[in-house]
Formats: sequence, C-alpha cells, structure tokens
Amino acid sequence: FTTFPGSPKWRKNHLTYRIVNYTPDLPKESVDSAIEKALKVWEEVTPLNFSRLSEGEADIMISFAVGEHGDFYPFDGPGQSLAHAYPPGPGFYGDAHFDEDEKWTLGPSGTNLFLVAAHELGHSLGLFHSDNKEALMYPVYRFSTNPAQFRLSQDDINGIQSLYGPRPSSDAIVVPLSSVSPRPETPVKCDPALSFDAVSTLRGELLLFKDRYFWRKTRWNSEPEVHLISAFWPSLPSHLDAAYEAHNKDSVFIFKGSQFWAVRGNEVQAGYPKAIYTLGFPPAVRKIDAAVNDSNNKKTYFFVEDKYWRFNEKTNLMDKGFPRLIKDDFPGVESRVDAVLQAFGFFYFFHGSSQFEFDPNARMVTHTLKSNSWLLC
Amino acid sequence: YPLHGAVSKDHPSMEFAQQYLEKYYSFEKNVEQVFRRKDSSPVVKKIQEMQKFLGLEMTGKLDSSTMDVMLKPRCGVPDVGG
Repeated sequence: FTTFPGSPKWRKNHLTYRIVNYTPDLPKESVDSAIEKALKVWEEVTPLNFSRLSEGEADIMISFAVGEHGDFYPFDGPGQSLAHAYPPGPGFYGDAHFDEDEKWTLGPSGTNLFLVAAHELGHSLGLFHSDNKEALMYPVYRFSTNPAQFRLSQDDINGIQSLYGPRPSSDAIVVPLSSVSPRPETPVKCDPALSFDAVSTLRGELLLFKDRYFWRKTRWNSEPEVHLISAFWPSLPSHLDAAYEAHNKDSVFIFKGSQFWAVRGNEVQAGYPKAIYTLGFPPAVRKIDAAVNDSNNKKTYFFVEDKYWRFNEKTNLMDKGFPRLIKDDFPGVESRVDAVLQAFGFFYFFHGSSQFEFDPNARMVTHTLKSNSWLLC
Repeated sequence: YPLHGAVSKDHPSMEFAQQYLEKYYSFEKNVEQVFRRKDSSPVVKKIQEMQKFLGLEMTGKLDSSTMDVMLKPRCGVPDVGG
C-alpha cells in the first residue's frame, strides 16, 4: 500500500459525507446504499465512523460529473478513468467524483458503484494506490466475484490502519457486508438468536427494525408483516440505532449515528436529518442505543451505553440531573440496550435475543422473554 | 537510431501511452523531445516503472499485455507523484 505524499489523514474519527447529486443509472436509494456499504468497509477496520448530511459542506462530498468538472482533472468519457478522489483535508480535499459517462450498476455488468466507491473513499481517507493486485486500492478496475463476498485485502487493512489504527475492540462491528444486489436475505423472524436494531410504536402499531427491514404488527392482523424500510421511507438509512414515537407530536423519531429523522405516517418530515446534539446531547455521545417515550409523563428516555438521559417532549429540553446510570433507576436491566418499548404499563428492554419486562412501579424486572416474542414466535 | 525497440515514434499507441504515463506516472509533458531523442532510456525507465507497479513483466516495451492493462478502466488518481 502507499499513502499520499506526507501521509495526510483526518484528525478526527467522526466524519461527515454528503451525496451531492445522483447518477440516472441507478435508483437513489441504491446509490445511498452502495455508498453506505462502501464507507462501512473502512469503518469496520478503523476507529472511523461516518454520518450523512443532506445539505451544506461535509468532509467527503460525493458527486457525479462528466468531462471538465471544475477541478483540472477532466473525465474522459466512457472507460479509462472511472472516478477520482482527493486526500484528506479542507474544502475539496476528501471529495470523490464519479464519471457519469460510465454505466453505474450494482452487479458485474457495467461499472459496479460499490466497488469503485470503496476504492475512491480509500483515497478520501488517505490511501494512495497499491501495487498489490489483490488490493482494493490497486488502480485498475476489476469486478471481484461478487460484492456481497467483498473483503478488504490485508494490504488495504495494513494501509488504512497505518493511518488510523485498528477499530477499538469494544466497537468491533461484526455486521457482515450484505450484498448490494437487490435480493438481500430477509431476517428470519423466529430465529432464536434474533435481536433488533430498534423498536417503536406508530399510531397503535408496533414496528420492529432489523438491518434493512422492519416487522409491522397491526391490531387487525395478528401475523406481523415484514417490509423493507426503504419501501416506506426511501430516504431513511438501514441498520438503525433507535426509534420511538412521541405521542404528543404524532411523530416517530429515527436515530442512526449522530443524526435523527422525524417521520409522520410514511412521510419523512422536511428539515431532517438533524444532529442529535440539537436535543442537548454532549459531543462525546456519538450514537443512541435505544429510546422510548413514557406516555404517562411525556418524557423520553434515551439510552447510551450504561447511562440514560431524560428529554421533555413539551419543552424540547433535556432534563437536568442527567445522564444517570441505567442500573440505578432500572435495576436488573443490562446496559447496552438495543431497543426499548412501553406497553401494558411495563417497559420492555431488548438486549440481544432477550427482552426484560420492567415494572416501573415495583422498580424491578418481572419477566425475561425472547426478543421475538412480539412476532408470535 | 533505433529507440531500443521501446516505442517507435509512429507506434500506434504512442499517443495513448504518452498520455497514460503523463497522467498516472508523472511523465514529463514534452514527451515529443524525449520520445524522439536518441537516448530513449527515460521512456523505457518510465514504462518499466509502470509495469512494475501494475505487476507486469518489466520489458520496457509497450507489448500487448502491457497495452491490455493500460486500456482497462481504472481510477483517475495517479499511481505515483503528488
């Protein structure tokens, strides 16, 4: 591997990116998903994490262009130069440009957007080209057998970790790269090991989110339906962190990384995503693990690792005296909560494939269930 | 004066090779001079540098396997230089 001369690198681990425009070759959400997966390739082996901006200046601006596009490195029509990107730094540094004269695809034909994006984002993070033919950072494009089986070579990992070090083990992301092809596996609802990314109510229904899917339990159909998140809310990301319904606002708030969205019915509200710091979180908080709105007192509890905050939905301010330790106020509940649900006067804390039913009056865990008990498993 | 058989000035791919070496291997702009100069060793060296990086046999010539790789789609970022 090589790094750019002088080994420029980002001096922070939390980076923002923005997809400035789209290629007509693919649906927008496919471009979103391919870029998200390309970033995850590097996120998995470094301390870096990425959040997406929908406007303004991001560290990594991603765009499609043809020919001369304002940076003295004109593209050259179909073939030859497919894309280019700049090393870390201010302004246009870090940006990635894709040649719109290519035929961008999700599969082996044409030019696979995921593979090229993963390579270009390697440049955006500071890697130059590698002469190792097996490396992602080898300059000549070749479609590997299948992006779904894509793995960074050791050369790529050595290169990026020479700049940023490895991913701290506690944050190790073990999420396997699912295919960018349009036929991802639907999670199995009665898998005893099933865990959820987030759980929320929505106007009397129950939504249980997993990867790019969610199950929807309605009052009139005992059998839960499974849907792609993007089928209802195309602009929402997958692999969510948290979700809750603010009943007094008739809105569901969806969290991923340091951003959150507001959804009313199947409409994502304008002006979102916003940064979680607008809710009053300190900069040290990079993501929310779980959230639940207590319909009794109109307060929302946000769970982050072993602590939790309380947010006043009427004043839109974080309550004083927080964060507090989860174990102090919810004895028996394991930290690192995946999701929380309020139902029948209880709180249900999801932790991996288990769920703890917590009685707030008795202040104790009254039952331990399987997480997918709500799916009639 | 034979250019060591590296790249004769009317080699069909010379123009393409010139652009490729300029763009990705920081080859000097005024290749006309270099390609025509009696001593074409800078050209040979540059072609060998490219062949080495791309994992090709370092013949110093624009042979077919070298041209094949040069004609493949690639990233627009140079392989050497700034």
